[in-house]
Amino acid sequence: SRMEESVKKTVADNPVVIYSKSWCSYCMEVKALFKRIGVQPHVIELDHLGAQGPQIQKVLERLTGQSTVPNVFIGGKHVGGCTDTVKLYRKGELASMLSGLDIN
Amino acid sequence: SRMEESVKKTVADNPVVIYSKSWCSYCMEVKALFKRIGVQPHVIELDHLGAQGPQIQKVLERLTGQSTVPNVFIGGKHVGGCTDTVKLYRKGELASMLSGLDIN
Ligand SMILES: N[C@@H](CCC(=O)N[C@@H](CS)C(=O)NCC(=O)O)C(=O)O
Ligand SMILES: N[C@@H](CCC(=O)N[C@@H](CS)C(=O)NCC(=O)O)C(=O)O
Ligand code: FES
Repeated sequence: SRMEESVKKTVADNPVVIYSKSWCSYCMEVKALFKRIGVQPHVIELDHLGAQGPQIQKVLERLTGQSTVPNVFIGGKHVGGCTDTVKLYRKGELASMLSGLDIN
Repeated sequence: SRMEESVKKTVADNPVVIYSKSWCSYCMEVKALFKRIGVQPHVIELDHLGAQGPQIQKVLERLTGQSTVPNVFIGGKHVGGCTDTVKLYRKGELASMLSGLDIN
């Protein structure tokens, strides 16, 4: 579908992508984490997209198996949610994933 | 208003009250915390109440100054959100707040 292609393009074109909801504390946490390590993620606030928001959330579920936000991609790869991203950060693996990329 | 009276009655009649949204991870965290310490909170899922949910959230904001969920009350007193409750727990103050109450 066109929406599926648009999501695939977004995660391919941006080193770090977060599908988010602006009022969600877990999404705030993961955005703050990337900011703390000096990385500017490409953030898509699903609650700012009217009817498209739930549609994109469904596409993400089809593509990643994950129906929740935040939905995080690094270097085009699906990383997971807030807990997954924080785990990678604590293991030092986030840094290595990011070092391989061309970060703005 | 009648809704305001209903909220006041709820927090007066129940030792631990959580105004929550069922899909919110911060709300899940605070519910799990009380479960872990063996306390059964009275949970109101605002997203299960149709049009009343946002109205109750507005009443809570008027009563407590807090517009967010989770909104936690212990012994009729407004405690705060997830972060506030976890702080009290870590300081050992949650236990003392609860010990003074008649917990089911
Ligand atoms: N363990 C997951 C939890 C994800 C989760 O439950 N997200 C909630 C919001 S905090 C959600 O997407 N709920 C359904 C929705 O908002 O559509 C994580 O760390 O990201
Ligand atoms: N620091 C607060 C954060 C509360 C917060 O931002 N809650 C969000 C959901 S995680 C909220 O209520 N957003 C507006 C809404 O859902 O109406 C806490 O620990 O509870
Ligand atoms: S909506 Fe509350 S943590 Fe995501």
